[in-house]
Amino acid sequence: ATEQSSKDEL
Amino acid sequence: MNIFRLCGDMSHLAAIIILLLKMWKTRSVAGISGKSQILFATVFTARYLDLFTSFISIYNTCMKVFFIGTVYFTIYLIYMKFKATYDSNHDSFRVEFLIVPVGGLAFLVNHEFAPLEIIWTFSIYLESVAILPQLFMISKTGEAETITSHYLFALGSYRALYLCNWIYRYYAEGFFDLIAVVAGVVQTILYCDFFYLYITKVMKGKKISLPA
Repeated sequence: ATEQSSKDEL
Repeated sequence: MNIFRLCGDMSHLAAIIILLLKMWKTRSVAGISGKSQILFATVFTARYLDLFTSFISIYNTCMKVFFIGTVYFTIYLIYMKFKATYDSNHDSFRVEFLIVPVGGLAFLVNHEFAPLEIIWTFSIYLESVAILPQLFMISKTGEAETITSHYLFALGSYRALYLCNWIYRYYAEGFFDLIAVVAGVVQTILYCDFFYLYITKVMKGKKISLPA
């Protein structure tokens, strides 16, 4: 799973 | 990526395009708060510092470049090109009352006490209150142009859609970021009275005029 974080959000 | 977040980003994109169209077509920034735009520029600059260090996707990079580019272009239009139409008397919200507490909170409440994390947290907290100078300006002038109302509706909807995105991610991926969610809820709540005015008035072709 991708490293879960909000950083992939704008 | 999920449909809620995509719609949220498109709504955010639409808001910025509506704002630029209003300024370019009317060649005026009347009713637009330059202070809010400066706060948004600070939010994007602080949040997208990883623009060059971490590549997530073409979409992510393009959107970040577009958001940063347009917000600085908006500031240029307000404070330089269409400066004569900028209503600084009504754009009098004391932004230091926002930046100082938000900066302090980012130091105290974050996921990790590291520079990039604190700066990211600061951008999340700041974004939730960045619209206040604009809403304050509308309450002082007592009205908002219809196009400005559309801008605010799209801007408010973007974070409301992100709340749906976080609900979806919680149930679909078991992912949850309390800081982003709480700030997003605060940000959306600040638009509620505007949403009410927009739906009861603008949708019926009337202009928004506060305490009528």
